[in-house]
Amino acid sequence: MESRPLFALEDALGIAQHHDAVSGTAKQHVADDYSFKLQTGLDLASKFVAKTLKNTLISDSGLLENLTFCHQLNESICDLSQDATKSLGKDLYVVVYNAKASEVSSIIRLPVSTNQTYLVERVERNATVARSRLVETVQAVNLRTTDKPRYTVMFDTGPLPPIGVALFRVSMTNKVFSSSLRSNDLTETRRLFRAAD
Amino acid sequence: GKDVVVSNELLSVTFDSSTGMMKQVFSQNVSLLLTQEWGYYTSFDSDYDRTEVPSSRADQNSGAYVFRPSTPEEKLKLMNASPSGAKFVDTSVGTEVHVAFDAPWIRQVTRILKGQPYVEIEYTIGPIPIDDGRGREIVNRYITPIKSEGKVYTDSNGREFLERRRNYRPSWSLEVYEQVAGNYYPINAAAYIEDSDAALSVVVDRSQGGGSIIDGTLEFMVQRRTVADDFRGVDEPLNETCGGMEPYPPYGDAKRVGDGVVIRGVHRLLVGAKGAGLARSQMDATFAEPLIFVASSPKPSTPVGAL
Repeated sequence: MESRPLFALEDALGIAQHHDAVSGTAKQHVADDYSFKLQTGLDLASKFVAKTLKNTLISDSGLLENLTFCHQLNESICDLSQDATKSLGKDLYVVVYNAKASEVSSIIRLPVSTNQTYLVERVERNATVARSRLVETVQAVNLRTTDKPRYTVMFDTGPLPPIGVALFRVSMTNKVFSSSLRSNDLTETRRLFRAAD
Repeated sequence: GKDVVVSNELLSVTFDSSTGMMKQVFSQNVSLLLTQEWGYYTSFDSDYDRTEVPSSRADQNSGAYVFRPSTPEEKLKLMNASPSGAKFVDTSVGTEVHVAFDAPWIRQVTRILKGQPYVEIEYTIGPIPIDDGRGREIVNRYITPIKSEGKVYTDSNGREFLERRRNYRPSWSLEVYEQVAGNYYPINAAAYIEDSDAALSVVVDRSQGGGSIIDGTLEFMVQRRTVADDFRGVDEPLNETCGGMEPYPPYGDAKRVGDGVVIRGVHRLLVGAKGAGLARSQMDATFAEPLIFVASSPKPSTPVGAL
């Protein structure tokens, strides 16, 4: 009964097994209907998963109250992270869930509102901070050239446990970023110049 | 005239500093000349192209059920979009190369990321212009000197790789009418070409059509927009406008509004000795990206409690 919110997504995925959904040979308004059903299911499922993650992650504090799934990261849009980084007053928490049965490391790209320096900390067991580093923002690639410029914070998660989660805290700082701040304990990409031949 | 070499622990990529396009990749002790081009096939439309082909084949348009480029000559040649500017951006997790093209609806970011064994190509396509009344099928082609001898390997089911041979079918003798469309296959996870010296694998983040029309090349159709129906049952062209239809529900003469959909996708390129192993190493990670949830809390916030 707890996982009833997942049924809507299951239903929508079942309906989308129809050959014209899989192959794209449906009329446009039918394709719209498939996407509507899938998005409705996704919305319900993501709320359920967020609540489950919150309950298993942080048991006794008001933290992560508004934990939500970022549906439009592929469009460099995430309302909550952009809202939380408009001013210095809030901390942003990022929960990364690895669905694979093997350890992976990934690069997270998160839209933020302010072109500032951010401190990224990985929060481990008993709320100790395992890794922290300062990162600068990069201008996001907007989906449409006419969109307002946006910024992205990018950080490496380090090893994510198999079928597990990692928690990060991202805080805006008012430090001005300079390349000397680039921490050298992480290997960087290097750029060389040489003649065309 | 200068090249830029960007490298991480596992690979190094040489870029043309003015166009921002790749020239060469060195990875897993293999050095491979690798270039790339964007272009499109013009969709076959019997209203325009009927005279180019025998009358017996003059009606079949390109559309939802059928992919068919417009004219025989064009079949082998992409209408190229050339790069018009590049920006190299250092980030905290790697280097990005932002490339703009003379077709403003094609944009690309090439990423070399810390600790990742692949070159990530992120493309943003659209809205595809149709004001000249012609449909376009957008293709990204990777070009190498690999002596693939007409062979390409595609997964079709997300698991096994099948050998595909140009202008050939294993179970009947094929008469080739469509040199491009007849050599396109479904690619749901990855495709690769290889010879005794090198292999190029490309892992896709969504199902696409693609193939190897010319030796040493791999191409992927990343987006399509047609303006003619292919008379196979949908009864409308592939023309998503991103604005919906009016009046809605659209039965009969509904009018499309909006200027066209914009899509964004990723190709991950791996260079090495064996194509299958390269592809296999990234298929799962590309299919099951970590899920990201965010929350905010007023400062000072202390993450208490046990994970």
